[in-house]
Amino acid sequence: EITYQSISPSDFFYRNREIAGFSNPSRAIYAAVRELLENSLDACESISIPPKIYLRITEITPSDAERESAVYVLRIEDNGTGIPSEHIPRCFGQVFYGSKYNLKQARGTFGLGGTITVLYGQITTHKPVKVVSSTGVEIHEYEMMIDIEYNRPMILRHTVLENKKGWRGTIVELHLEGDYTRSMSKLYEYLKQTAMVCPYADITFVDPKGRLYRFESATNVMPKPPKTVRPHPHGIDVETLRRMTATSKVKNMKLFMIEQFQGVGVMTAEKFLNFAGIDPKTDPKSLSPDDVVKLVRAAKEFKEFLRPDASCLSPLGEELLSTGIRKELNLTEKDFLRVYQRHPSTYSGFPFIVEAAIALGRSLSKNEEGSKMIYRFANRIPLLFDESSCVVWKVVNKNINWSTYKVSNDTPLVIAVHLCSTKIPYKSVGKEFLADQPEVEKEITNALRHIARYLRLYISRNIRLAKEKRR
Amino acid sequence: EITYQSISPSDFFYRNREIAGFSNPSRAIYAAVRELLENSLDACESISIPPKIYLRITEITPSDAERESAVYVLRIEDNGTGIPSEHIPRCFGQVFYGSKYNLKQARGTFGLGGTITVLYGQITTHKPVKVVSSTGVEIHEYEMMIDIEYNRPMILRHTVLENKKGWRGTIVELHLEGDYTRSMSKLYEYLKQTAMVCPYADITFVDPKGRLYRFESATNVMPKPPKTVRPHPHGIDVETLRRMTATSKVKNMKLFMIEQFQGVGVMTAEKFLNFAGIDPKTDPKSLSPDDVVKLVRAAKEFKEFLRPDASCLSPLGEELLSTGIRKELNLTEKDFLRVYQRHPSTYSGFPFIVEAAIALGRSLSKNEEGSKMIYRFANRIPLLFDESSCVVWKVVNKNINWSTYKVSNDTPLVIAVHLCSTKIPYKSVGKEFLADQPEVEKEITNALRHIARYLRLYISRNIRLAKEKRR
Ligand SMILES: Nc1ncnc2c1ncn2[C@@H]1O[C@H](COP(=O)(O)OP(=O)(O)OP(=O)(O)O)[C@@H](O)[C@H]1O
Ligand SMILES: Nc1ncnc2c1ncn2[C@@H]1O[C@H](COP(=O)(O)OP(=O)(O)OP(=O)(O)O)[C@@H](O)[C@H]1O
Ligand SMILES: [Mg+2]
Ligand SMILES: [Mg+2]
Repeated sequence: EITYQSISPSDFFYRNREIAGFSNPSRAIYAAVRELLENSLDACESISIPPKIYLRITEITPSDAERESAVYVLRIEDNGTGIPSEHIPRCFGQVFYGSKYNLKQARGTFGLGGTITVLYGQITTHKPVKVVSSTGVEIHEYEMMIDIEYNRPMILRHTVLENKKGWRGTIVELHLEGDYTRSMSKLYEYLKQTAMVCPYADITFVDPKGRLYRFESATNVMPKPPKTVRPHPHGIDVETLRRMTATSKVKNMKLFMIEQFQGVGVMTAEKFLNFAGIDPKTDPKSLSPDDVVKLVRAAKEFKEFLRPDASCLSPLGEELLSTGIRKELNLTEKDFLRVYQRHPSTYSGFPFIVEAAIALGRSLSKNEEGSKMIYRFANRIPLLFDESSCVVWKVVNKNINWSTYKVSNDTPLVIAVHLCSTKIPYKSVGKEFLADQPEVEKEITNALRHIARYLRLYISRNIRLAKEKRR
Repeated sequence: EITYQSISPSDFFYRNREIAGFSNPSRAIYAAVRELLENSLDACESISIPPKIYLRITEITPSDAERESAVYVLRIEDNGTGIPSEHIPRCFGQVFYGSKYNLKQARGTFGLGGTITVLYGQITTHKPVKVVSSTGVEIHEYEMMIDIEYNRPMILRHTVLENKKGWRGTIVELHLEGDYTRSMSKLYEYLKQTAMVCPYADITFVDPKGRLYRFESATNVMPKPPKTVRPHPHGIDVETLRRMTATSKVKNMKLFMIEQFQGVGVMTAEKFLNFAGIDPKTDPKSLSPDDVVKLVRAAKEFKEFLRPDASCLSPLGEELLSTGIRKELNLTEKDFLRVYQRHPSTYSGFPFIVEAAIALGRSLSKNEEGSKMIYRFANRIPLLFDESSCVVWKVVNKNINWSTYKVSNDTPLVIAVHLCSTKIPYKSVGKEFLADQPEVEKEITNALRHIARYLRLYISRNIRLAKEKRR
């Protein structure tokens, strides 16, 4: 009389789609656009190609007095890597499938955003998704749906087309129900903030009313791309170590430490294994569960590994961040703008970098609620919701005493914080706010305090000039 | 050079365990206790047995100067339904497996809490979990671990024991690393608030220091248990309808509507199908995708289905909620306490009930931050974190003008809100805060305003008495 059952991952997110960000008709439009745009930007940046993205939302069934949602076709085109034919169906038809499960900075991380977007479109309109992609050779066109109960794609049609122009990239076209009018302002804000941190991207957006929004690129300079790295010993746990010993082919623990981890040289490996009480000649496959636990504990406490390698990160850099902010906020030379990039830091063995900026100027309007205007970014993704639950908001409103920097409640201040990491401490699958991880919080606080000292000089100078003028 | 891979659901939550609530060593202890306790309470209530739960945390490896976390054994015993032997391994060793995927109120809903707790213990200590359970016949003892890469249990040992006393219930014992000292106060608060809404439960907790906390039951009266119901047409979407047509054996749509849905009688079925433009004699298996979409749209707009059946819900009721609050807040007869249960309402076809209470009295201390003390519950689960992101906080602090009820910022007010539903609008897998679903927000607002009117009378009367006293 109690019945037990299992459900597939797609079934889980079908039943709990609010957890993935698809909580209501207007939010669904926003979520769909962002998931697809983030995939396109990742694809271009991974081969250091300036993104050229064309996004269009077309209304095909209008809303009416009875129903506020309309049916739209959402179409996005990019000039990115393209997807190899054999992976296209699972990339969009299977939850927990993707290319971003490694230790390298990217917007994507969970392997479900694209699939959940296709799923949402399917359950509201019963229409298949069309994916056209090429890695430079032939063009593959798939028409498919998701078998939600079994978390697998159902291919309705697969056509191979000639690629005369040598096109490379991806086109996704799907139907979905939503409320574009309600989502409009957040959507526009998302695109604007994306342009702010990706000034090298060219984005065109045509909305259901036929209005064209063009975010032209301001530069062709792109940040240095990230590299995939091996894990750092500080982030190790029992399961990761167990998997490493299962796949490693080396015959002793000393070589194992050097092969599997970053930051471990010959001397360090020896020293660490002695510290951990493990004979360096031990065969990794012969470690007992207690040895594994001993190693994991020792790895967290051993102080002599090299600092985590930050080449897996790709901060924007002060130049690019400056360019983007100046352009999107229309700052003039008289306005104050200071950007600052911190050195790499780590939490739980994952490296991260905080970049921040503060801008102040007449041209900036105050946030409607009279609170400070905060722009939050994680791996170049603008975070627009749940501000008061985010560690960035906590730092700005609780950790920093702005009056000591001569900032009053009326000062039209803009604060921007960008966090890069191979593991962004998202508190939810919907990627809207960050957990108050102590090391991350400390870095954001220090970054803003550093810039605020220059802000104080600027404000003091303006006060002084104003006084002199009055005399 | 771009590698594609899939990961299992357990691997996903292993990599992203903060999303399930296991974000740091102190939070992990809290998450582990709550997930196991919620399972035990569900198990007892589902057979209307007053829960007798024994919870113990034993320290077996202390923390030291280097490492703040210690290793504990967490053990919980209940007198609930027990779990049939063939289901025990998957209940604790497979993510997305459980008995609560149906339309009936319960604390559990995702099918992953118990498994993630076992997973966390395993990756921090490499020790197996021990589960002992009986549904009244034999006692089954399992020692098992999770194969995280494949989301399946690994049974190390399975023993069948004689059950001389006819015991029925479940015992779970696992090792985990954590910081009990930091989690202590939240844990105690969680148990206290659980006792507040489950005054029929008897909970004993022995902590690592050997201190015993006993939450005795205040009554043997239990709320009327919920029943499993069929879905309501307002909540239908394309995927659910498609699955129903695949499993249904009836030959025409008229019988299909009556069989598959609640709130649909013979007359209503006919009327609705005409409204939707579908011939009542159509075979469900012959519906085209366009017909399915037409039906789903029409179902949302049709106004003449019966209101959703709230027998799938189990509110506490005003008596039980009163008892619990009086006991846990030590209210006296002179204090003000008013509870109120709203009629059932719905959102997206899911029924829900709001129960609320306001208490005011000298014995109540003010919340440290000077803000109102808010107790939030969802299906009898106390929500202790992320208060400012929760719709309940929004209602209390934004929707209600307390000064019109003669409440000042110094008034030591306690507000309790309990939401019951077959679909709680959790914003995250960690079950800590609720989305501001419009219908839910409206019901909470109306419930509190209703009680606040009585509060105003009480406060006015006290003011008047105080004035008379002074003359
Ligand atoms: N426009 C695109 N160009 C190239 N590859 C793409 C594109 N869109 C999706 N992909 C591929 O499909 C995979 C799955 O995408 P999906 O959005 O579901 O997950 P993800 O981006 O890896 O993670 P997340 O859920 O965090 O977004 C990606 O990892 C990527 O390899
Ligand atoms: N103490 C218990 N007594 C009886 N059954 C239990 C007990 N603990 C777990 N179970 C069974 O194991 C299943 C899985 O538990 P788990 O906590 O993983 O998921 P859930 O409770 O269904 O959902 P949620 O993830 O929301 O907690 C439950 O659905 C229940 O059937
Ligand atoms: Mg993605
Ligand atoms: Mg559970």
